[in-house]
Amino acid sequence: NVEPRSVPVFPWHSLVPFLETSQSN
Amino acid sequence: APLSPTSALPPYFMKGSIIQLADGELKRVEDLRTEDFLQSAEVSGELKIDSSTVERIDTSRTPDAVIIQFSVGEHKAQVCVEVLVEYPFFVFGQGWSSCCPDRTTQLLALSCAKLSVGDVCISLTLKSLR
Repeated sequence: NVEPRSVPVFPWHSLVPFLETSQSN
Repeated sequence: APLSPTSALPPYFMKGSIIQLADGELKRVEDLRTEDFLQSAEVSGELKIDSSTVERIDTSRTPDAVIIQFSVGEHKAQVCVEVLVEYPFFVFGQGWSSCCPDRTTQLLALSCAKLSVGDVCISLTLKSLR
């Protein structure tokens, strides 16, 4: 009997940094 | 020097972590390719991929950390970030790379290339930014 366990899923954009320093509109 | 605990790194860099692309596809972090980021940015509509070139890599006063100077985007904005030596960046056409690949592999089981000056990394920016 294998207990189901939740596996975390991460969004793709969490893997790469925001480096841009410009001000937003 | 003692290894910094893996908890110092986000869990999603651990080999086997499930990553969801913008179109809903699921991939393991170690299987991601440059195209996955480019296509996801296209689909997202809000985010844009920037090219960030490594200009300098200096040692930091913080133990086990370095200061990386990037030239970011079309305006070549100079940005410095301080990261742990094992922190992985995604290099266009090359994949995951860090300043200390052996340490990254040891802590995250994620195979990694050596990050070097001149490497072009993937970074994000909001499309709404000027």
